[in-house]
Amino acid sequence: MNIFRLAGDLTHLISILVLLLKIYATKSCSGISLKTQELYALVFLARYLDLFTDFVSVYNTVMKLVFIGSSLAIVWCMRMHRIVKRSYNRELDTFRHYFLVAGSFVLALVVHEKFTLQEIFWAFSIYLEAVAILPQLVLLQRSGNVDNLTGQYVFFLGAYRAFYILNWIYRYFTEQRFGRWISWISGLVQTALYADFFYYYFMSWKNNAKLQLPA
Amino acid sequence: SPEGSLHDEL
Repeated sequence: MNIFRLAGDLTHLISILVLLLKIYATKSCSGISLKTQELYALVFLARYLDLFTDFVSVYNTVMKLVFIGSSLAIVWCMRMHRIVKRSYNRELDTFRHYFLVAGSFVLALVVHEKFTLQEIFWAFSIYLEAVAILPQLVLLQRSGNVDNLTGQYVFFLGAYRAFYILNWIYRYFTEQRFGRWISWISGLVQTALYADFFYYYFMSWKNNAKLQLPA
Repeated sequence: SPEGSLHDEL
């Protein structure tokens, strides 16, 4: 464990807490893409298949349970909760995310570290996470104004993978064997997809204006 | 299992 990875995990946790706060405090999920939440639930379920077979540390196991539990709880809330589901922007959240799932799975069948079920699902989860934010970014552009908590959620979600890139650089120089280029490339793509959001987020913060993404 | 196959990151 290094400071970059710890910062990344905590930033990721903060993004989830901000999202839970927004949904719980406002009893609304307006501006949140259910499709992105479903993709993230799939990412964690596919990535943590080793939850009960490979024990890394208490921290690792607890965080995996938190990520799986919170992502499923958010999807449940947005689909089933009587009050919250009424504020879901169904007509704006139209990204065909099934193509992202299919594409990531096909890529994982072709490009993986080892041809085992666990490694193929791991690679699938890495590729899917890289593009999982797309429905959310599209929804933000369509819904025009972005409320503060939603903006902060997306910001922290993007920032966490940037910390992971620093973690991979650190591990590359400190551990001879560390060459996880599947994570490297997907992590760079994932962070790059946030580039324009980060730009408009920073500009809105600098000008102390509401976050507006160009349609 | 050897470090190689084990994904120790979240």
